[in-house]
Amino acid sequence: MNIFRFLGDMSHILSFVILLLKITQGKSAAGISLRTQELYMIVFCSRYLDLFWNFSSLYNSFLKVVFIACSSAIVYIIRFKSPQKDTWNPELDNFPIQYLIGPCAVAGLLINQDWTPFEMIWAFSIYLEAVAILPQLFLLQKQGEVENLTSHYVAALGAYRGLYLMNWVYRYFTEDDYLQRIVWFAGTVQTGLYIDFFYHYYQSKRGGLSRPVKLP
Amino acid sequence: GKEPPVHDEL
Repeated sequence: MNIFRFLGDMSHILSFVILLLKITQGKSAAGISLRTQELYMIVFCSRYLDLFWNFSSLYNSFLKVVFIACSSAIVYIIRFKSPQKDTWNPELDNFPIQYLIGPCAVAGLLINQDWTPFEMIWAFSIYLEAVAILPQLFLLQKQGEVENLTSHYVAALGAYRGLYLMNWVYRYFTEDDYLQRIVWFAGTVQTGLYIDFFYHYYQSKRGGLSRPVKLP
Repeated sequence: GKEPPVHDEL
């Protein structure tokens, strides 16, 4: 464990807290992509199958349960709970996620760390996480303006993987034979997708005024 | 033989 990875995990937890607060207190899922939340649920449920045999640390096992529980709760609330379910707009939030899941599944089959079923599923979850934010970014693009809490949610989510990139650099230089090309590649793509958002997020927050984040 | 990869990160 190093400070970058710890801060990354805290940023990830913060993103869950912000989103859960928004949809439970704000009683609205407007501006939130259910598609992205469904992808995250698939990512965590598939990657953390090793909950039952990989006890590398209590910290990991605990957070795996937290992430599965939170992502499932968010999908449940937006899909089934009133009044949030009525604030979800299927016409707007209509990114074809099958075009993300399919290629990631093929990639997981072909490029993985071991030819075992779990390793293929694990690689699939790493690739899928890298692109899971796309439906959310498309939804924000369509709406042009980003609601304040939503902008903090996306920023925390982007920061989490950006901090993980720093963690991988740190581990590469401090540990022997540390090699994780799959997560390095996917994590770079994942963080890259946020660069445009971060630019607009920074511009809108720079003056200290909480001007709404505008996406062109 | 190669030991299975250990995933020590989330």
